[in-house]
Amino acid sequence: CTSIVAEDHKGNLIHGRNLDFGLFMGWDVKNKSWIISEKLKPLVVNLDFRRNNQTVFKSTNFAGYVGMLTGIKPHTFTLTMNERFSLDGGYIGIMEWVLGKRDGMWMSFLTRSVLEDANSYEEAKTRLAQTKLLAPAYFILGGNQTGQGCIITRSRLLNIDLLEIDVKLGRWYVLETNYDHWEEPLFLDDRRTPAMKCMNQTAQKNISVNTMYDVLSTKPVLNKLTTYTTLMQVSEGKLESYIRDCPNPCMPW
Amino acid sequence: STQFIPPYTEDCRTDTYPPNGPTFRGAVGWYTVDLDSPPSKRWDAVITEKKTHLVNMIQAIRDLANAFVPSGKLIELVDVTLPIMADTLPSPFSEEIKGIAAVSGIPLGEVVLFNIFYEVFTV
Repeated sequence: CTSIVAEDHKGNLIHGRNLDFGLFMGWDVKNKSWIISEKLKPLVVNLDFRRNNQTVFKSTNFAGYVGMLTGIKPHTFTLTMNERFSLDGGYIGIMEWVLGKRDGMWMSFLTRSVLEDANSYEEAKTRLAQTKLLAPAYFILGGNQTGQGCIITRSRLLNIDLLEIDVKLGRWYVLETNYDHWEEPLFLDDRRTPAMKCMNQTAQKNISVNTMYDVLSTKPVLNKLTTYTTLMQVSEGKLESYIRDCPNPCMPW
Repeated sequence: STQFIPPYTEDCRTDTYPPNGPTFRGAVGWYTVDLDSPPSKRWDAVITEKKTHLVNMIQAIRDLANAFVPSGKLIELVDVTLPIMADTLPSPFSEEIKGIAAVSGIPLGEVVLFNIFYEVFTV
């Protein structure tokens, strides 16, 4: 996965993401693609969650999955999550759950509850940072004011790090793939460097929905695992998503 | 250097929006989920339309599991134990997952597996 929150030179926030999934879950030799990734693509849907006939939040989802990986609360905040690998992972959380220790939350149930119930960027940030989880994760959150964009690095129990946009420091965007931002990514899976190179090449004065889509369409940020790309503009309350392909030659991950 | 290996990597793309060409498979349809309706009914419209694709995806996961455990015991384990876990999941997720299983006809355990896959995948 790759998630980006960027602030343009007028202070607008744009949130984009590629949802990559299906690694090592069966390779289709004939079509040179991952089996589960290809099976997920027709299941991609955009959802408008409504209460009292009013939109509460909108999301890009896989039909049949009730949790949230990508969503927007119009005019309030945008949220995506990326997988975080850790030895203290989800299987420990599942074992604790089975053994009756149920004070943690399932990751995508937390994101769904935050999209449904949180009423501000700050409230969303607090809940994502402080709620106990069954599995580690990265939460990438965008708000509706200048500077409101952050990456929350979570272990199962703790909020390990919070990296926020700081335009004065020249950090006009935050970008997360699947590795802690203070460490080098796995040398065989460095999508961060190409993505940041393209963001820097685009520059703040040119960032828009269009150019964010360009960055998310550049190989290996786009790869064989990429099922969909979503672009969100909080000030307009807009979410749009596109099912992706990565014709050969293309990186398997 | 391992990330600069053209043609598997490339210079930063431009003018890819609006989406077009070989990296754009298609747009995504919109559905409404009514949070005022009972949790077990909220996903009926989506699942009714996407049922065939959902069944295909679950079958692909079944095939993968059987590739690892040809006896089918792994799928049996999922179908026996995960329905029990469904009852431990918080509301409204538990009822929504049961509603999806009922509409799609997919065994409840396998719908639960799909919904907790992020935690399971770390295995």
